[in-house]
Amino acid sequence: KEKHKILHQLLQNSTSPVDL
Amino acid sequence: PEAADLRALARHLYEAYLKYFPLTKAKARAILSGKNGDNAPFVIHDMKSLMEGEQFINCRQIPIQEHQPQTLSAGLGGVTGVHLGPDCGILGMTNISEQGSADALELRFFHSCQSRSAEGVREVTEFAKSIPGFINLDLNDQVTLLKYGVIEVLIIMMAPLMNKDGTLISYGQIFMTREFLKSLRKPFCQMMEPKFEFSVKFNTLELDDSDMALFLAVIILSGDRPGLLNVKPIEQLQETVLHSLELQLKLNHPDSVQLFAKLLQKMTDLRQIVTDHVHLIQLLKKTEVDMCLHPLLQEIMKDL
Repeated sequence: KEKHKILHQLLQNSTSPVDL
Repeated sequence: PEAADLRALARHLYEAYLKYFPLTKAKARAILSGKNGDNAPFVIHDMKSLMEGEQFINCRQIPIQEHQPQTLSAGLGGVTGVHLGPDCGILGMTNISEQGSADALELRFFHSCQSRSAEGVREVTEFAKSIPGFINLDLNDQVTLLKYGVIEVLIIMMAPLMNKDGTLISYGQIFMTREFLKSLRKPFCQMMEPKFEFSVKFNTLELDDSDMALFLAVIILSGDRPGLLNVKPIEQLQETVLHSLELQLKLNHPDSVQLFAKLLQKMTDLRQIVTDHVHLIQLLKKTEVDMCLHPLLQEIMKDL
């Protein structure tokens, strides 16, 4: 899970903005 | 009733596609053929025009008063990379400091491309989540499907933005010529040429945005990606989308022989393009000391 932290975030947070 | 369900799925994916992807094929083709009114894109065809247009790369809206005077007329025949004046490109530069600033400019441009790609990954992720059943898959499998599918999807999404002479970037506001991309230093110059070759052939299939939406979903739902934990539900989802795509192509392109089969064959070509692309990025990491790869792209490309 740590290896794909941002992908996990993108998948789980549909509305909150993710810092790209 | 089954056909009605397949049509509903096609409509749903088309709506999601329109919602999450800012530049559609319809809009891109209008820009490329010079049919979008007076809004011709800014053309980048050499180092000088890259320098002038750099500040607008990845802007969603180029300020009109700054954009217009620098816009090179695309002509009534649409945007092409020819007849754009003398070449002031990198090959013409001999001065060492000029060469150094050109190198830095290329690297900055590459970083802009990375930012847009990372944003593209976010868009593709939102689109994937809209595929019925996708978010009910094992979360680890969702990650795997995206990791392996997202570059393929981004390459397919690039095709409508390209013609044989160049590509639209910056949400369709800039046209960058193929010749200019080929003139960049190695390995930057090798990055886009395979995508142009693929895209020119892919564009002859003449898919529209509603066909594209289904095709992208089929790519994402590939049950043969390495490390998937639970393949069966993925294959079941893909099977349904494939049926929907087949029906869509029959209705939308009744005279195009074997279009469905031709499209599926493209998926094989795509995998090779992604392998070569990742190889080039790995090469870049070795040759460009100043290069840092975007963390999201690092995640995707690691052990791909």
